[in-house]
This record gives sequence, structure tokens and C-alpha cells, in this order.
Amino acid sequence: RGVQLNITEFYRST
Amino acid sequence: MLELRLVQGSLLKKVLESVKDLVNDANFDCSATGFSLQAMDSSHVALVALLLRSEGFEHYRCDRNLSMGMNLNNMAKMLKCAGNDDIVTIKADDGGDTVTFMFESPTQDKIADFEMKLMDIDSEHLGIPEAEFQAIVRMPSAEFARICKDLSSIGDTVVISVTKEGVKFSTRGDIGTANIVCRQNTTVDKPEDATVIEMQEPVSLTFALRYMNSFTKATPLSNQVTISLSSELPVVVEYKVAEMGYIRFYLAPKLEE
Repeated sequence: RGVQLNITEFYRST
Repeated sequence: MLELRLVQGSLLKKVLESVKDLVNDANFDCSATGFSLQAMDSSHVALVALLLRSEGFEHYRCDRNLSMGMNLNNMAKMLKCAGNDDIVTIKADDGGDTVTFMFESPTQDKIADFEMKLMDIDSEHLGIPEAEFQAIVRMPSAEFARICKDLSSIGDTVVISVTKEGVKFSTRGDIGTANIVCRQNTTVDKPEDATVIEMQEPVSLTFALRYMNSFTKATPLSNQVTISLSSELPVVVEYKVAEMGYIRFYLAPKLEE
């Protein structure tokens, strides 16, 4: 149920 | 040459127990400021950031910035061989392909050397800007661990909502629903038993309990846990590491249909 977002959608790789 | 001597070796033992099930392999970065790690879990849903500041070590020698790739399970296996009261020293040569963990008993009558092969890990490093949160909850870490454990017997996601009433943890599953509300409570004997809620504005987010339960493996590190929430950001679950640093878990939210 529901869509799990990814951490990489919030923080960009440096 | 790297030589980091931690008198309270048990802290490193507990740190590894906190992360070894979430992350398999990771790079430990050593610089003048301290010993740190940043790594995502295999599904890129959660991120762990560890910092042990150099001042927290009895002796901290780091001639050149060093990044050491390690399998955290193997590292945990070696650290399990350290006594809770042992002094732990991490040693490595610049450009070497191994790291040594030295355990000294408090009476110095037993000294152990464990040497582990380093790995080449090309890990993605994420930039995590300082953020303003809509709500920050500080509560007893054992309490938070108990809530996550109890709710995961009912459902697999938790809705964490902060309102002026307090912080609510909710879940639902095939057998039914569960709601746990914790109110601010600062009239406690011991400060670590307090629940403090700073709310800029109400916020409500949904997370997978599987990850939350994994984060609570860090409970032995600190009596308190801080949960920082903002509707556009992953939740940050932070445990302080004595006076020398922290372990922070970031978890991306779920979008409920």
C-alpha cells in the first residue's frame, strides 16, 4: 500500500 | 598513518550493532575533524550518517584524509570480540589494504589484534543541507523503540503526526488499528525521561516500520532519541553518541494513496 519514495529524491549526490 | 584510540570502546561496538543490518558495506572517512560514515541501505530508502568527533578519542592521529571501505558485518564480528570495558584502537597505514582493531583490557593484561581486509566501495555521497523542521520530538529512546515494535505487530507503516496535543503514532493492518499518543512531559525526575515537542506547525508523514525498527537498534547508544519531521523531507531519527558525536538515520516517507 502506498508508494515508498527514495532518499535520493530528496538529497543530491555531491 | 591512522591511529584512533577510543577508551570507551563499547561505543564503537554499539555503533556497529546499530548499522550492520541496515547497510552491508560502507566507507569510513577519517579526517582531522573526526571519523565518519554516510551510507544508504540497499534499496536507497534510508540513509545513515555517523560522526565521531576527533576530540572524543583519547588519541587521534590521522596524517592524511583516509577513506576505508569495510564490510560492516565483518567489522561487527571483530568488534564483538572486544570486551565492553576494552579500549579500542583503530589503526591503518596510508595506502594499506587492511585495518587493525586493537582491544586492550582495562588492566592492560590482555591485548588483542584483529586485522581485516579493506574493500573498494564506490559509494554515492549525498549532500544533506541543514534543514528547518516543522516539528522536533525528543523522547526516551526506549519508549520510541517500544512503540515501533508494538505497532509493527499490527501494521507495516506508521503515520507520525505532531499536533498541539502531542505526537501520535498510528498504524492499521488486517487485524485492526493502533494509535499511540505521547504528550509533552517535562515534569520528570530524570531529564532523559522527558518528552519534549517543538512544533512550528502540525505535520503528518507515513513511514515503513521495517526501517524504523532497524533504526531503534541504536537505542543502547543513548537514553534519548530525536525525531525531526518536515512534510517535504525525510524524517531524521538521531541518537547522540556520548559527548563525541551522533548517529542519524534518514528515512524517505511513503505516499499513501
